[in-house]
Amino acid sequence: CTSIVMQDANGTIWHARNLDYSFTEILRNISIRVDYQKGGKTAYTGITYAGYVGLVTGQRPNAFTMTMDERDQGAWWMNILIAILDRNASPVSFLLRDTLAMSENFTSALEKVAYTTTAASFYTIMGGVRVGEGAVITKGRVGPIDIWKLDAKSGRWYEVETNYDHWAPPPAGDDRRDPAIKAMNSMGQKSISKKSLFNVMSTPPVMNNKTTYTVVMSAAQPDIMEAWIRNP
Amino acid sequence: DPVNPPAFVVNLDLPEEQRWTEVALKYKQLVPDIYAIMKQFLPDPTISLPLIRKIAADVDKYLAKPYAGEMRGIAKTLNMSLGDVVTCNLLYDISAF
Repeated sequence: CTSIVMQDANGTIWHARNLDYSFTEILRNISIRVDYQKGGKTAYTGITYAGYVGLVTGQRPNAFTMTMDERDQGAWWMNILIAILDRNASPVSFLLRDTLAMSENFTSALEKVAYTTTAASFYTIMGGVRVGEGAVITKGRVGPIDIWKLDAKSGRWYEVETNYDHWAPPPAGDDRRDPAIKAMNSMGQKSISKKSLFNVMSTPPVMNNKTTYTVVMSAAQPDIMEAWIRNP
Repeated sequence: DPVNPPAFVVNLDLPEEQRWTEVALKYKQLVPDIYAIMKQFLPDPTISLPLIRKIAADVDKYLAKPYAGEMRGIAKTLNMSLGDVVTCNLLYDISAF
């Protein structure tokens, strides 16, 4: 997966993601957009797969956006044991949906994701509605390993997360980070739009044979949210 | 050309078991196939599957609301075992290592 959170020249936060996974062809066929409604009003929106009740891509309108990228650390049996033994440990996709359902703003969402015990480690990429509200959380099972916040004043107007710790070099055989950075720099902070972000996410190998869908969203402009099923 | 995925409403005012009925019925032909394929992706299935079945057998104890009820509803609509639905919904947590 590749997720990018950014702040445009006007201070608006944007968020884009590609979801890459195995079983790609069939997942493309069951990709859906879901509006979760209460009292006839959309409380939050997710892009997911039919039959999958958790969320790894979602937007709470006028509050925050969030995506999850896989982080392969630890041992599978430890993940299951934690799920069985620790009643407070949440499956990752359930935690993201809970956060979209319950947290009312970027700060409370970040706290909830970062400090809830989870069965597995992962990356959460988040965008809010105010200047500076963007972050990549590298989450360990019991708490955050790192919280990397946008800092446009220092030149960090975007952050790219794929499936590797941002402070370490990506493996040579799976470097989607540097092509994404190159595409973002080429686009520029003043040229951010739904179309330009779609183009960034369509750049090989940011988009690749395992990409099932692309999403562009902006919590402050909830109508911007759009998903596309990809067939590279 | 890229196309937008189909859009659905999940009505959170409905009982958990009924929320995904429309989606499950629409994808009734595809979802069981992907569940079957995903099961092959499990690490060391002779060990992991029994552990997952333990969670599925007492899903209300191990998984918080509303997820247990929603997965029960999907399993019922698709006429599948709850264990298969739980397995695929926990696939990330099992396979991220």
